[in-house]
Amino acid sequence: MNIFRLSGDMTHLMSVIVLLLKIHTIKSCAGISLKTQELYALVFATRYLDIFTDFVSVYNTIMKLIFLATSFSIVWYMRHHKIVRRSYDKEQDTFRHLFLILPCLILALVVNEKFTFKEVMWTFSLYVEAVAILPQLVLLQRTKNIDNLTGQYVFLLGAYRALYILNWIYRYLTEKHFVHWITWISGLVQTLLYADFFYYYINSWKNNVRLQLPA
Amino acid sequence: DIMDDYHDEL
Repeated sequence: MNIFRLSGDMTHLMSVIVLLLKIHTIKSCAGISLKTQELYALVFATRYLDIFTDFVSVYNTIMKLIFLATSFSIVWYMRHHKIVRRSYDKEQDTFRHLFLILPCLILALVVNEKFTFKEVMWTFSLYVEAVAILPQLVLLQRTKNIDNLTGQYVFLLGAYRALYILNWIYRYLTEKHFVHWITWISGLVQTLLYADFFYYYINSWKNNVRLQLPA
Repeated sequence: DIMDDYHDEL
């Protein structure tokens, strides 16, 4: 474990807590893409298959349980909670995430480090996570009103993977054999997808104005 | 083994 990975995990945890706070306290999911939340639930479900078979550490197991529990409960809230579901803008959140899932599955079957069920699922979860934010970014472009919590959520979600990139550089420099192009490239693509959001978010924060994404 | 060293990440 290194400081980059730990801060990356904490940033990721913060993003999930910010989202749960928004949904649980103000009972609203306005501006949040259910498609992205479903993709993240799929990411954790396919990445943490070995949660009970391969024990890494107490920290690792606890964090996996937290990410699984929070991602599925957010999907549940947005789909079934009688008040929260009313604030979900179904008409705007129309991204067909199946068009993201299928190519990721095909790519994971072709490009992976080992053709085993667990490894292909792990690789699939990496590819899906790389593109999972797309429905959310599309929704932000459409709905002009990006409230603070949503902006903070997306920012933290993007920042965690940027910190992971520093973690991979650190591990590459300090550990022999630590070379994993698939992880690195999908992590880089994921972070780059946030590039323009980061640009507008930091500018709006510096100029102390509301976050507006160009149409 | 080597393959699993990065499966220690979340």
